[in-house]
Amino acid sequence: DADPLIQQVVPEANDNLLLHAERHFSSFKATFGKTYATQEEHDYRFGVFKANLRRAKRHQGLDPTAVHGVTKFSDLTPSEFRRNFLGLKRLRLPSDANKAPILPTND
Amino acid sequence: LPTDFDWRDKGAVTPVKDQGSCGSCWAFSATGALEGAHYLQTGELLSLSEQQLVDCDHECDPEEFGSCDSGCNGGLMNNAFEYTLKAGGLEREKDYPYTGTDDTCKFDKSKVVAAVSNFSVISTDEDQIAANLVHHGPLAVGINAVFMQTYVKGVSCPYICGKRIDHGVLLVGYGSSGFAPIRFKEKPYWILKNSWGQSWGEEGFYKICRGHNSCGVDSLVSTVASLHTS
Repeated sequence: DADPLIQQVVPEANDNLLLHAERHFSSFKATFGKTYATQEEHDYRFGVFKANLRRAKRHQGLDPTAVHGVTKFSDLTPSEFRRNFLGLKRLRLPSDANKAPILPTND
Repeated sequence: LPTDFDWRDKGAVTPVKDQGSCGSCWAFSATGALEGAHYLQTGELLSLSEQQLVDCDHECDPEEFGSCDSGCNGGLMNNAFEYTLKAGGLEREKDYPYTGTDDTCKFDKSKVVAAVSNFSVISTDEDQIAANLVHHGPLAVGINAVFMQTYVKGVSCPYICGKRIDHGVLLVGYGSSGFAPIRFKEKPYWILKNSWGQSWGEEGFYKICRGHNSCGVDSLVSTVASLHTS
C-alpha cells in the first residue's frame, strides 16, 4: 500500500522467527535453562522475548554482516540488560591521563 | 604491522569468563589486559581476580563526579589500573574467586601475583591502537553494547550505532578481510573478548568492523604494563 511500484514478494527471514515465537521461546528456555517462578512472570517474559525478536530483526537490518537473533539475554528488557550486564561508568578522560607514545606503524 | 593478528594464538588470553548478573565488565576488561601484559613480561599466563577489584577497588576519577569504581554497579578500567598500582597488584583468580556479588574486601597482599608498572590511554587513531595491541598485548577498551544484546555471530558493522560507551571488553586481535559482501569489498575487523560466558557470541568473542570508530570502540583504549613480581 505504501509504495505501489515496489512490492515485496518473498518473506523476510526473521518473519518466520516471529511466527513461531512460542516454539522459539520453549527452545530458548531449554537451551539457557530458564525457569520462571509464576505464570505471570512467564507470560511477561514471553512478551519481552517477542519484543526482542522484533528488535533482533531491526538490528539485522541495520547490521547485515552480523547475525542477530535469540541470545541468552532475549528475555530481558534493554534497561534490565544495561543494569545487569553492562557497567562502564560515564567517562571524560582526565586531562592528566598518561598518553601512550606514538608508535611507528610503517613497515 | 601484520595484516592479521590474534593474541589468542600466542597464548596471552585466558578462557572466556562470565560476569553473571553484575555490572563488573570493567573489572574483567582490566584483568584481561593485565593478564596479557603479565604474559608478555613473564611468559606465564595467569587468570587474575576480578572479585578483588569488585570488593576492594573504590578508586575515583577526581575530575568526574560519580566515576568511582563500585563493584557490580560499574567502574572504569583506568581506575582499576590505578587501584592495582596503589594496592600492589592482583591475586590469582583461584585465590580470590569470582562470586558476582559485592562483598567486603579480603585482599591478601602476600598473594599478589601480577602488578602494574604503568598504564596509558591510546590515541583514537586505529593504526596506533593496532600498533599498541601488537607491541604491548591485549588492550582494555570501551564500547557501546546496544547491538550486543542480540548478536549471535559474524562481523558487526552497524550502519548507525551510538558512540556513548557503556561496556568494558578486551581487544585481543584483528583480521584484515572477514566480511562485507553487502559493501562489495573485504573489510577489516577487531576481535573483542567479552565476559558473558562462552554461550554468547562467537564462543564468547565479538567481531566489530574497523575503520570508523564503530560503536565508539576507538574512544577509550588503554594499555597496561606489568611489573615483574617473583
